[in-house]
Amino acid sequence: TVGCVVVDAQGRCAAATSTGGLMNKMSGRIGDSPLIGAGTYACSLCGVSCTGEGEAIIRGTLARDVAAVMEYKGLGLQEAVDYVVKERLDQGKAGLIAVSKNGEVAYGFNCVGMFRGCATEDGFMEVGIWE
Amino acid sequence: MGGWAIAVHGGAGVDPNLPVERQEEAKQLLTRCLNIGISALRSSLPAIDVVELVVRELESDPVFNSGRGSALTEKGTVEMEASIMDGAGRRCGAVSGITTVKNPISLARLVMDKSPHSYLAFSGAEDFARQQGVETVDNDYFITEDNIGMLKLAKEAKTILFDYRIPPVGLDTCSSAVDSPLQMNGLPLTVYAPE
Repeated sequence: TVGCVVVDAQGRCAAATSTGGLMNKMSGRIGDSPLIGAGTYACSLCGVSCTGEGEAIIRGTLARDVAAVMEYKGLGLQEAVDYVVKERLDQGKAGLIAVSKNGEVAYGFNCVGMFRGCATEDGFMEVGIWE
Repeated sequence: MGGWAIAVHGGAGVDPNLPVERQEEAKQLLTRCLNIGISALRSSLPAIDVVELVVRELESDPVFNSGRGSALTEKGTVEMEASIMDGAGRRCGAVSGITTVKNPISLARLVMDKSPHSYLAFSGAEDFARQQGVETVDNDYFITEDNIGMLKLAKEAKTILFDYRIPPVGLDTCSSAVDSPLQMNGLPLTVYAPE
């Protein structure tokens, strides 16, 4: 699975996710990536793209939950990402990337590594795999 | 307003024994895609255009599990899926069961912009692709030798493998994937072996 989340200079958030699914999957199996609110979500507050064990991401409505705890609990972006990865995945293994309308960027995962990269307008840039 | 920001991912759950050169290859692709997004943002492209542009690039490179280089179904074919969402107005588009569209994320974008729906799947999505005139290719375009090897591994182990690359070279390095007590929906993955 691959994904990208952006907040532009006007504070508009967007998210996109694309995947081939699971190796050896049954034909017709639908994972989290095409499900808005599970693998992908964006609103006025943030944009989120998820990857990993699709069934767990669907059960946890992961992407929407990041926006929901920001909206209802007033958490910041990284707090929201950490909360959702810790509290919503049960035993599922997954990771996600997110941006907020304030120009923040965050990621979290509870499995062995995630291919990810992020950058912000003030010059921060990072690419990594492991913790 | 805090300025622009961007993040990309290429999948979670990475084989701890992934060879260093594969790690470097993945990081170079992530860096290249990040830079494409950064220059688009500096040119004031809207966020929804930037995420589509970057994911198209990721789909076209076989390093990760999307577009070319997608994981294979139990039949050895490719069935892709994608979704996109614009935070402004919460508009969204999604597709599943995509077998011939070169860049599924762009088809998802067209569902959002050019259809009255949010989600189209399988033959309906493929028909929509023809109507919209998006670029289509044979299903073979998406299939790589690496993934044919991984599917063989998965079938031998009677498992479904996650979103990560296990190099067919050095097959013994794959045992970590097979032996690890990975579960899905609380059950050992082996339960999901094809009948």
